[in-house]
Amino acid sequence: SSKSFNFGAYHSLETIYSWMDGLVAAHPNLVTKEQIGTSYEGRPMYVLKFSTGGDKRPAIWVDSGIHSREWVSQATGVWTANQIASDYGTDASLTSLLKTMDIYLLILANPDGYVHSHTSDRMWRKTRSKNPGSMCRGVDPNRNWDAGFGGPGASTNPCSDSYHGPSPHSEIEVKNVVNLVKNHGNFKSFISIHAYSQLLMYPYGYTCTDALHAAELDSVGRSAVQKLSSLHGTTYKVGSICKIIYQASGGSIDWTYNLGIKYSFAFELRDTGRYGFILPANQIIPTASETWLALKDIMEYVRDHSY
Amino acid sequence: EKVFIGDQVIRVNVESEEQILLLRALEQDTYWDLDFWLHPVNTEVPVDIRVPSSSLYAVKDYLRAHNIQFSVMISNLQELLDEEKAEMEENNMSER
Repeated sequence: SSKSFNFGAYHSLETIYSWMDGLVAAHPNLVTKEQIGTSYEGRPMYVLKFSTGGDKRPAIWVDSGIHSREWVSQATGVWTANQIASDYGTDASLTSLLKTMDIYLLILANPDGYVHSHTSDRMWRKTRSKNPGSMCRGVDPNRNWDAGFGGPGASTNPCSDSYHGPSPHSEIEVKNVVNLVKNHGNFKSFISIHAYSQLLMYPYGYTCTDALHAAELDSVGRSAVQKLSSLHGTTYKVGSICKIIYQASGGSIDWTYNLGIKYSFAFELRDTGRYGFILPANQIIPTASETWLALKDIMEYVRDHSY
Repeated sequence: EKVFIGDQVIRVNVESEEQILLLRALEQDTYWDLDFWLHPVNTEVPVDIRVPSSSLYAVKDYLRAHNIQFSVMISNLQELLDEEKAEMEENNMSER
């Protein structure tokens, strides 16, 4: 149960999946666990849906840990799920949001990679699919979306950590999300959580051309980061993927933005580089807590700016 | 299970476009089996590279030869991973 669960620790996939069941059981009128498909190696992929009723209401999507080695992302996803459940009914703003909107949270966006990073290679980033004709496995699931697919900032080499894969949405883990988002048809915001380097980004990554709503997204991002920084003073940069890091094609938020989901963002959580992907577990809760302030700020903006 | 004994993560605070090009050349060289945690982009963003122990001398020599300043961010990656693993096992036991 959430009372005995240690949110300040890293956990295996089985433990997280089991904990999800406990969360659903504790909040039966708010949280459901829905299977959106299976991974390449046959693991179920579960999304937590926070809803107070109705079908296909306007919704906000949050996923964490599409790059498996970025462990603080998945840990933040777990903490966030618990926060949403426990704040509902006590936090007026979140409660009002959930009266009209749903939140979907995919804590383990790359289950095979996550397990592989726990059991075989802590530094594993990609999926685990086999690449015909190559000794190397896996596709970078954040180069696999149908948005400038195969363009700059993605590799054609299956051995590269940024290999884009044979075709757009070739990775079942990506396809599962694509199917859900398309079938739902009413997502207003799509937020993807990565680590590290402390950035809040918006489209585009595959081109350095400004998105149509760049100014608004920049403003929303800066407001969110201001909230985030207010807790522990963590400094974030805000900007488009291309301008703030580097050109990277085939990314998820570019695809969602082009699909019409205006409020598409990607986080890079702590740290600035002292530990990188090996962020100590004692930083999970501070990281998740500050991220929540930013997430909530974005969600409130989305709620108040329907389109 | 893959181990990272003696692997280091080094940080380069890039000072010029020339250094970015040199680091990109390093990134494309597969011989040293480098894992770029943060890629060479511009002078405002640092570059973090996990360097296998077998390539440490060569990579550091390369950087020094090109007058690229660097610092060691993680001196032995496996030590940190061992600590992480021990902590996870301990947490797992205490939950039970």
